[in-house]
Amino acid sequence: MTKWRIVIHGGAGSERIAHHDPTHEARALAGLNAALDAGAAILADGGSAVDAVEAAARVLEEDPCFNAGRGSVLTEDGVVELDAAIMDGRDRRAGAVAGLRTTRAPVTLARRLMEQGPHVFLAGVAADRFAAKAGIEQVGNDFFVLPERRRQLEEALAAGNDADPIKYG
Amino acid sequence: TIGAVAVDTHGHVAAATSTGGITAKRWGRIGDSPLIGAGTYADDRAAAVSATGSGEYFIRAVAAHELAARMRLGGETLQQALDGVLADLEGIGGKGGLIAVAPDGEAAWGFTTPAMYRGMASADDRCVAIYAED
Repeated sequence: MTKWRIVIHGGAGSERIAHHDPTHEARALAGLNAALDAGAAILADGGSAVDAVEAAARVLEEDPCFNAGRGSVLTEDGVVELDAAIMDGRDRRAGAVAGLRTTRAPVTLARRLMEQGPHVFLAGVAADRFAAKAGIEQVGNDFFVLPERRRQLEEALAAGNDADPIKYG
Repeated sequence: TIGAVAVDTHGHVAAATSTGGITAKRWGRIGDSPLIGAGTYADDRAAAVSATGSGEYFIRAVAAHELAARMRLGGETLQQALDGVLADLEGIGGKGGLIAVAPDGEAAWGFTTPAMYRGMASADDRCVAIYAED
């Protein structure tokens, strides 16, 4: 029997305290632990690696500390566009989505594609429509938008071409 | 960007990545995260990988698949392959981080930015960290 293991990331950043909130780091560490809890509980119970990575990713998508799902960065137009992918090492099945605006759980839509197809990769509002038909929760785009990300967008637009694209992780 | 890689008690691996992209993104730009083989890849013959960083470079380097290929075809260990891909990325001007697990239960991470939110857990241990010096 193999020793189970889960590893997660919440983004690579280039600035200490790029966020204007001194509690951000403590909240982010708590979010990382919550994601590890979700994945480890499945693996410790003999569950699959696919279930574990989807569960951990869902915790991080819902956590406003991280640039995914709720709390994502904003496009230059001030909206959130979401991308996600999931892949199963057993048979290299995969699902991927890009440019979502109303699907609350991007990684869950990617998994639905991986398991039921008909395609590997869907993009844009048509992908949101596919999710809605599949019964995957839809929300208004403002569900994903946080004031701190609006501030960062204004900062990035003011910096123009000098903005560091991965400053916020 | 967030990501998770896992190996279960049956030795199967999986990877997931999810992102909002980059701040002030325009023109429908899509980065590496949803591109299978660039920001997300899983193959029981080698490893499961999730990436974060300057997406255009991870796309060009086909980073996640490259890490698995270095192991499967080049015989590198998980950490050697991960470090090699990060060095390759730096060579073309990219920066960021990778997390990976192998079917034998090995796990690895690495990053070329000052920080990467990261965590690791198994039946015996657990850690979370943000900065390189943490």
